[in-house]
Amino acid sequence: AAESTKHDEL
Amino acid sequence: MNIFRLAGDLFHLISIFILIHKMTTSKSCSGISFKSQALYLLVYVTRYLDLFWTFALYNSTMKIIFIGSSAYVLHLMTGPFKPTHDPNIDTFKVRYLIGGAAILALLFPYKWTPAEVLWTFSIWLESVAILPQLFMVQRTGAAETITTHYIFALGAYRALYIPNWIYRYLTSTFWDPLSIIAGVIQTVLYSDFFYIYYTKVLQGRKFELP
Repeated sequence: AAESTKHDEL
Repeated sequence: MNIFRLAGDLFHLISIFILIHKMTTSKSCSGISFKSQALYLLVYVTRYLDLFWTFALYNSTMKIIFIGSSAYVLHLMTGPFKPTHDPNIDTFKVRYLIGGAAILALLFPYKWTPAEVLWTFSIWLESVAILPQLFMVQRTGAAETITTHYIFALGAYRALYIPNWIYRYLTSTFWDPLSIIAGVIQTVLYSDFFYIYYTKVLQGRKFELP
C-alpha cells in the first residue's frame, strides 16, 4: 500500500 | 530505520557540527552563504510543522536539533560574526528558488492542505538550497577545507537517503515519489562538487576549481 503521506523521514 | 537512513542522518548532524565548529573556533563565517543558511531554516520550519501533532522520539528530537541549530547559525551570522560576512559575494537570486518551490508545491502536493503544501515546498526548496553556497564557492574559485567538508557532509546526507528509499521500497513498498525525485535532483546538484572534493581535498590539496 502507498504510504506516501506518512512523512516519517527527516 | 535502516543503515542508509541512519548514516544519512548522522552525516546531516556531522555537517551541522562542522559548520558551527568552524564558525565558533575561527570566530568567522567567511565562505559560508547566509542565503543558503536562511533557506535551510525555512526548509526545516515548513517541513517540521508536524512537531505540533506528531511525536516520535528519534524524529522529533532530530527535528528540534535541525531547527534549533539552523536558527543558531543564523544568529551567529547576523550577530557576533556579522562583520565577517561579505554580502557582495553572496549574490545568488534566491527568489527564483523560493518561487519555483512554491509553484511546484501548489501544483503537485499529495493533498491540498496547508501542512502538505508546506511540506512539499520544503522538499523542493531543500533540493536547491545549496545553490547559493555552491555559487559563492564558484565565484571565489576556492574554499577553505573545513567549508568543503561541511558541503560534502550535507550532500552525503541526501545521497544516502537514495539507497534508503530503494531499501524501503524493496522491503515494505514504501514509495514517496516527491522526496525521491527531489532527493535525486539534490544529489545531482552536488555531483560536480563531490568530484572535485574527491580528486582534490581528499588527496590533501586545496579546494580550487579547475
